[in-house]
Amino acid sequence: KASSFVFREAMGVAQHHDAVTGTEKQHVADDYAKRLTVGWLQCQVLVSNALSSLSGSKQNFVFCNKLNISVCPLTESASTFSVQVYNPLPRRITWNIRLPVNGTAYNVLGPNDKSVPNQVVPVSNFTKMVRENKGYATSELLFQATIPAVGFSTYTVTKEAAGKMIHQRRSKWVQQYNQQMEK
Amino acid sequence: SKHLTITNEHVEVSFSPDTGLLKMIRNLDKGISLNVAQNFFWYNASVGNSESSQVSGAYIFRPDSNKPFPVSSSLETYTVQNDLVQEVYQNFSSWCSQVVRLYKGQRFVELEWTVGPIPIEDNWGKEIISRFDTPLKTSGIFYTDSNGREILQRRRDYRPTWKLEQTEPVAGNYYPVNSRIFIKDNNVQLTVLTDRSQGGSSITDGSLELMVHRRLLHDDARGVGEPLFEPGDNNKGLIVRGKHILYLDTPESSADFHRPQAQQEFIAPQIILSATGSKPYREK
Repeated sequence: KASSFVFREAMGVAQHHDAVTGTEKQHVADDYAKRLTVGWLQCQVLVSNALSSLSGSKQNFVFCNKLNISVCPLTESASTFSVQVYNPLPRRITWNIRLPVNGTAYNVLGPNDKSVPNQVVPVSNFTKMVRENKGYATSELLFQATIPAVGFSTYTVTKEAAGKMIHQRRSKWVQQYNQQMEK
Repeated sequence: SKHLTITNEHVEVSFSPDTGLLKMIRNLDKGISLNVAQNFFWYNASVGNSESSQVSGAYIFRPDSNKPFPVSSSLETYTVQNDLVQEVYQNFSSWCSQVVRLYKGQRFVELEWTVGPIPIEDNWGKEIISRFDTPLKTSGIFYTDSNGREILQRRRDYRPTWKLEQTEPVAGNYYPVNSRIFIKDNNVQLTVLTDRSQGGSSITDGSLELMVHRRLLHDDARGVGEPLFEPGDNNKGLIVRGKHILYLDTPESSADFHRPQAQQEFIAPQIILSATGSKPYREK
C-alpha cells in the first residue's frame, strides 16, 4: 500500500521561494530533501503496483536513483534483468539508456523480441571519482529504447557468456583470415 | 595535437587541437556552422568593496570583478567512439569535468558537466559558470524562458519599464533560466537547454553563460543567516552533475526543436528495473 499524497505534500512544501531558489538554511534544505525522498519512495510502490497490474505479473521492481553516477546494484550484479521504460509524453520517443554493468558483452531484446543494437563503454574516471565507493560497475551498457506515447516498453538484457564471446571473436578472426587468404 | 572531431548524421563537433576545448559546431542538415568556444570559469564572490558592503551570498550574486577566471585554459581529453555514441571526455581540473556527447540520430550536442566539490581553501567563494563564446553579432540581446513557457527578450543594461542605472555589470544582467537560453543573429541561433533552473546571461555580444554551481563563505545579510557553504558529505562541498543541450539552427527553425526537446528533458522517461535470476549484490 502506498499513497501519492506524501509526495504531493512534499512538492507543495517545496514551492516555497527558498526551496525553489536554494536560499534556505542548510537544515531546512536537508528537511526538503528528506520529505522528497520519503514521498518518492511511496511513489515507487505506486508505480510498481501499476506496472504489475499492466504487465499481468508481480515482480520486484527496482528503482535506481543513482544512474547518473553509474550506480545500480541490480544491473551491476545480475546476468539477466528487465528494463521497463515509461514514457509520460503524449508522443512516441527514442531514449538513450545507460546502465552500469560489469560484463563485456550483452544481448538486449526489445518489446517484439528483436535484438537491439547495444554497446558496452567503460565507466569514466570522472564518474568513478564522484561515486566513490557507492558502486563497482566497470562499464555502461548503452542502447536506444523506443517508447510509445504515455506507455512503456520492456527490454530484456542478458549477459553474454565469456565462452560464447571468445567463440564469436575466434569465428570473426577465422572469417577475416579466410578472406585474407582468398585475396 | 591531432584535430579532434565527433560526428553523427546531423551534427559535427570540433575541438581545438591546442587546448582540447570545444571549438566549432556544424548542423550538417542545414549546412550551418558556428565557432563556439566553451569553457568553465569562476567568479570570485564579493566580500564587499568601497562602493557597497554587499557580499555575495545565498540571495545575492555579486562577483568582485567583471572578469571570471578560467577553471583551466587547456585540458586532458580522450574519446570514446562507437556505432551508438561519440564522446569526448574533458578534464578541466580535479573538481571540474565534462563529457561532450553525440548519440546516433541525435540532432543536438549533449554536454554532461560535473562540478565540485568547489575548493575554498584559498578563502575565496566561487561561482562557477559554463560560457559559450561565439562570433554572433547579438547587439546586447539574448533570450531566456519564463518557466518553460513564454520566451522573453533580455537586453543588456536595460529594463523595459524604467531607466536603468546599471551598478552591477555582471549580476545586473543575470536572469532566471528555467529551461532554455539562446542568442541569435539574422541567420543562426544557438540554443542551450538546461536540465534544471539556473542563472544565465550574455555579458558580451555573442557570448552566453550559465551558472552551474556556487559555494560561498559569507552570509549576504538578506535573512538566511548563514553562508551558502554546501557542506555535503564530510564538509567537502557538493558535487553537481547536470546536462546542457546545445542546438544550432536557423532562428526560424530552432523553436521546432527546442520546444519538444525541452519537454522531453523535463518530463523524461522513467527507468524501472526488475531482476530475472539475479545474484545478491554482495555475498554478505
